[in-house]
Amino acid sequence: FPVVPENEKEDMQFAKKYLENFYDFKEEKSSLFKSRDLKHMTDKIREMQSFFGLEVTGELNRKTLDMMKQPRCGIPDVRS
Amino acid sequence: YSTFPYNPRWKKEDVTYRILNYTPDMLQEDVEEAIAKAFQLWSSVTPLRFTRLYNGQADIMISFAAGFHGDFYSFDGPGGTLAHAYPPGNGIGGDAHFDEDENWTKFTTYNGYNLFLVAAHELGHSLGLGHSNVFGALMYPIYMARDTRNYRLTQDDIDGIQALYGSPRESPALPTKAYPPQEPTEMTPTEVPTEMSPREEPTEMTPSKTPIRPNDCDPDLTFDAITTLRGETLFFKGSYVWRKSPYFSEIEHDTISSFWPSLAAGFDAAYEVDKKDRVLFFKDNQYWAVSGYSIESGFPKLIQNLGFPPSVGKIDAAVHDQNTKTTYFFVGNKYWSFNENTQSMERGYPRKIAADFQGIGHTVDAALQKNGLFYFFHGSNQYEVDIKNKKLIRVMKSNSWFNC
Repeated sequence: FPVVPENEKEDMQFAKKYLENFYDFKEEKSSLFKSRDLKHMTDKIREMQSFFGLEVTGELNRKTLDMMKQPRCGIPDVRS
Repeated sequence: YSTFPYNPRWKKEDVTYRILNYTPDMLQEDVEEAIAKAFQLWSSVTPLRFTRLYNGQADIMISFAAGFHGDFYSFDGPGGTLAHAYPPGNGIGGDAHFDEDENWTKFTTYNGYNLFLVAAHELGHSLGLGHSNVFGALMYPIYMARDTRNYRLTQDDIDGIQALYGSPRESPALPTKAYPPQEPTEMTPTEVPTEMSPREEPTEMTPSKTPIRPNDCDPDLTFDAITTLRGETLFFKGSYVWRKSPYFSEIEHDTISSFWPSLAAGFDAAYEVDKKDRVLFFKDNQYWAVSGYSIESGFPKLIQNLGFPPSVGKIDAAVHDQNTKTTYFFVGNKYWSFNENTQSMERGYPRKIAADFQGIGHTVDAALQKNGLFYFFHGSNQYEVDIKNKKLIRVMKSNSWFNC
């Protein structure tokens, strides 16, 4: 469902955590690599969208967030 | 399907398990039965045999815990992660952990997560399976409530587990995928009580025939209930949802259980109180409140809680007027007006629908407010009404919203 606007920042945090837990996303700690971080996160979003058969856009859109918020198993979907 | 890196599996056919503790949400016997049946699913399609131990170290140790519980993967409170399990191996290998902050149940219709379904998934991991991206497979990562009486592994699940362990030795006495087996087969866990009668009386094994979704542009299409939700419009019929959103052009087809797994299908009515980001669903004499995906605690409630007399057993339709903050409930040829601010029925109701809603001389199946106008659905027609000016504007087919 559509995200209530003020939730957007929270949702970005939530998505990061989700991708770390289930898609082996590792956030760069130093701010030097912010742009690389963003690209890395976009790639991981694409990977998750592809796994769930969503439209692969790399964007953190509603459908992608909806899917992330569903109750699920704690085991990663992909592993390094 | 998928397996873990390097395909860890048990290098034997006799695998042991032990239930270390219980959830207070369920009777112990229901926990034991759910777990035994979950093992049975996997033993019925492999040569594996599962034996329950009551002390000491078993291959698969099963426990309930909340938050941090001694491994690197703390649980996250209600919702989100429900459980996790480790691939075959020594020590923690094979163990399955269930989040005690969830509400565990043996049902699939009320609030909570069905322990049998989640245990069957987690034990798939304990045996070496990873996640599947096949929607509907048991090893699909997202929880989906479904009827457990005749639960069947999908072919994807069977292909995955048989890639690790092969198929059963002798042909099982039952169809390989039936669940629950009508009588113990060779593969049942040896500790399962001899009396194998399933908790719910076995019904006739007729495959459940779920009615197919009607075509969007079927001229005879009717709806049970309709509501807005955060700018979108949801149309309900049986277990199906048609979702119309300003954010994407096509109509999305979903099921009620994909949004609210613990709500039963077949709503009578639904409406949104947009200022509270809250949607209420009605079925028979009960109603639930949801905000997005989450069902508010303390539901279902009886509709008499809203002020209906005991003589009203169910409502036909409901719609909230965002301008006046009142909600109209339609029952037979009458309607009530409910004040959302005072949370009480307004005086002088019920009144006849025909007296106040121009052109609506019959019962109302569903109702909707969109762009200030009201839409009353009756069978395969809908009536567009301007209630401020008490004017019936036009009559259309109920599915005119689907760009037919």
